[in-house]
Amino acid sequence: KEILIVQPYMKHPLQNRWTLWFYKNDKNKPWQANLRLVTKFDTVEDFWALYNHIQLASRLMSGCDYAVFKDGIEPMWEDNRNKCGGRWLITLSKQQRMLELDQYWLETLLCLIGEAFDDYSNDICGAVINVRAKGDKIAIWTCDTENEEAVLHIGKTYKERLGLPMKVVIGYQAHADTATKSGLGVKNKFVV
Amino acid sequence: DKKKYDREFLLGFQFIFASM
Repeated sequence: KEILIVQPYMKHPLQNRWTLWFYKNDKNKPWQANLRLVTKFDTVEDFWALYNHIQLASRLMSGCDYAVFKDGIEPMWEDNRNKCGGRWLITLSKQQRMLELDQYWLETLLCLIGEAFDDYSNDICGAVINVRAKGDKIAIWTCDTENEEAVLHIGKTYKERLGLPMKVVIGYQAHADTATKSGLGVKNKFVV
Repeated sequence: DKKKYDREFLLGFQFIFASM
């Protein structure tokens, strides 16, 4: 008799469980009502099953966001883990939507789920992509603007992972400043 | 021990079930 040995497939666990959020801009509702928790994942395989299933960011309607945050952290300034923090912000031109937006967003996700920031990965809260007619934005959110060592390490590593040229400068803004910004724009607490 | 995965390792799994 032939014995068939079936090897169970073991999924690869991630260091953290992550939540995917989706935001669709419906001006008739308060913004909180437009924010939806889509699903959670904590293995490499489940990440890909989700990523391959959902719409590419470049194909979302203007006014939509994706956000991927550690389980238990909501993608808003007010969350306890965000309110003292800030974000490394990547602003893209309209032309970059078709060329680089999806590639940058995937690389951002791979940095998150792969724990690409060494000991400072604990400072990571999540990442947001805003699809907007006036120019798309991608940002990595960290929990503490005062933890300069962590913020700078995350910024340098992130810039490298995106393959941004040295001459391109990215800025880190505290959420508290972004929340109270006047029309003039938000000052950068750090740049790399 | 921290579960760290580099991008090449992660990318290797994108279509793993399709190839099974």
